Amino acid sequence: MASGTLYSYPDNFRTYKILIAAQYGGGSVKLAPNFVVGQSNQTPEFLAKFPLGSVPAFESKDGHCITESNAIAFYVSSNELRGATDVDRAQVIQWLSYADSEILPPASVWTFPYLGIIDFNKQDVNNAKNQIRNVLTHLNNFLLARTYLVGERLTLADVVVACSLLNLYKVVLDPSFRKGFQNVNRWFTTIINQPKVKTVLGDVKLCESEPKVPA
Amino acid sequence: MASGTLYSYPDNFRTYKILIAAQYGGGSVKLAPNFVVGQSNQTPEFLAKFPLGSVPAFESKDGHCITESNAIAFYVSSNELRGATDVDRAQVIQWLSYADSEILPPASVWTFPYLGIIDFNKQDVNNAKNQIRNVLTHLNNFLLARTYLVGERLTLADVVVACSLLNLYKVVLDPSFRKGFQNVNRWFTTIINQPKVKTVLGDVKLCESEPKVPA
Amino acid sequence: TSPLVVEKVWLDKPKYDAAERRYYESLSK
Repeated sequence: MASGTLYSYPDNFRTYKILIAAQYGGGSVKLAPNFVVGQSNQTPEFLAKFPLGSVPAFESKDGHCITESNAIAFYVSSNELRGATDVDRAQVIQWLSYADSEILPPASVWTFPYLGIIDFNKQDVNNAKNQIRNVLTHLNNFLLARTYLVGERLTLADVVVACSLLNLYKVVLDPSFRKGFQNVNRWFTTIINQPKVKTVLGDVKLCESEPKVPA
Repeated sequence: MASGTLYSYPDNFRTYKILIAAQYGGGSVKLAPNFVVGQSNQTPEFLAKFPLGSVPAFESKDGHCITESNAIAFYVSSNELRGATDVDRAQVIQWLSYADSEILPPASVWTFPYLGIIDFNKQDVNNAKNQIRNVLTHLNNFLLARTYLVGERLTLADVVVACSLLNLYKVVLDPSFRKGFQNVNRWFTTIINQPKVKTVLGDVKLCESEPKVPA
Repeated sequence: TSPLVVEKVWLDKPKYDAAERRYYESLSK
């Protein structure tokens, strides 16, 4: 049961992963108050513990410092969430890698223009849409006869993959796009409505209409 | 002790990670013979086990299927290589994430043109060089008073990060560039000369002079 | 400001993935 302080932005999918995992782990993980990204993570005190200055960063009550959101989430998880067997644990790590390498890059390219973070580039967005279509097709086939990604219970794989899809579902996956992926929708709805997940995410408002290119 | 068949390209840092981990794990991990990437991973039999068709892919003797090279390496590792404590295991996962997100992208951008994989673009390569410089600076500071990345013995963190730096050291990090990172060089030399690592990598020939832009 | 502003996005990743795949497939043959 790991407790400690999490240095991160409050409303961010990387933070959600960790806080949800901590709900299952049962430890007390508190977001550092008054943490201003770009300032607080550049102070000598912060850099002494976390030399790269990157966030999220976690300091446990007994002084262990961990960075990288998947690693922190793993640390604050329960044993069940990490995977009950060696195979399950490896498959959890498999999905963590898959989320970072196959979901996150195209998800960022597709959603960031609509969030005003990068300029809209039609070709980049179209390529990203196709990659996400492939990801969702793969997940949809995988989840045809499965409730969870690893084994028969919720694991960190479900938490991390769901959090990686969160901005997609909120910002760009409008009803007509996502209707082709019913198994993924079923799985996603199951995950975000688990009580411990809902404690962190609250009510998740799904994208209602095709997103508009920002002015 | 995990044994099974690995479907992958024979001479590739992702394959090396896995084979080195298997040396420590003690199981029998064999590269599938006559596996032609681009053909063999598109057959119905392969796709039935590995729906994405991506490699590396691993099938254990008892039929478990795992993809993503870090996950496979984790699975075939020994318990010691995975990390002796919860904190160590989390820090191993931290370095695996770090390798994939901070090292691999600029390493690919810098080395691929010299390997003939992609066309040379001066600005991209220069940006990548700067990012690698930052990575090596961070590692160099971290390794000032440490022999290994996690704890006091070799773990999967060392194996994966070293394999992620392998092409850099072989292709583009000429002596004058790398002389600024003596702690990283010391650590890298230690890792590649561990007997179990050397069994897989053989003698690693480091870059001897500034790489030439390929014709 | 959104925390996503500091996310690093490798826009060219698909290009590099495809090039790497082609390279190893040609070596494999």
